[in-house]
Amino acid sequence: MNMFRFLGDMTHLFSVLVLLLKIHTIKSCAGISLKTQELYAIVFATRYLDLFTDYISLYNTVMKLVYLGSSLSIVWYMRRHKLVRRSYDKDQDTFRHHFLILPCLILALLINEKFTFMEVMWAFSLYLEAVAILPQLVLLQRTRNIDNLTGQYVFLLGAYRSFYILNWIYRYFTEVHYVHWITWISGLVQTLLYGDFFYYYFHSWKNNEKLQLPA
Amino acid sequence: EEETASHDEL
Repeated sequence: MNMFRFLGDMTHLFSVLVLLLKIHTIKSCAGISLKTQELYAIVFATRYLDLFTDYISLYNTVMKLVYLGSSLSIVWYMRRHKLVRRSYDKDQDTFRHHFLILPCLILALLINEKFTFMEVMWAFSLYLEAVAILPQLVLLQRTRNIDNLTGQYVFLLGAYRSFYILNWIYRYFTEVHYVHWITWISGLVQTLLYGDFFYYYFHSWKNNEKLQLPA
Repeated sequence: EEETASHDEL
């Protein structure tokens, strides 16, 4: 475990906790895309299939349970909780995320590290995670005025994968035969998708003005 | 050959 990866995991954990905190305290999910949350739940469910078969470390297992639990509870809140679901603007959150799932599945069947169920599911979860933020970014463009917590949530989510890229570079140079093209390319695409959001986020932060994304 | 050992990253 190197510093970059630990920082990445903590940033990712913090992004999820910021979101859960927002939903739980103000009982609102305004500005949050349910589609992205559902995609993340699928990402974790398909990536952590080895939760009970491969024990790597206590840290690894605990973090998997936390990610699974938090993403499922966010989806539950946004779908079932009587107060929270009222603040979900479904007519704005219209990204057809089903169109993301099938191509990722087909790609995983074609490009994987080994043609086994677990490895195909693992590759699928990486491809899906790379594009899972799209519904949320589209929703931000639509709703324009982004409240602080949502902006912080998306920023932290983008930052976590950036730390992971540093982790992969570090591991490439320090570990023999550490090569995972699938992970690296997916992670790079994922981070690039946040590019313009980061640009506007830093601008709003620098000029100390409300974060506005161009229409 | 990329090792397909268990994936140790989250």
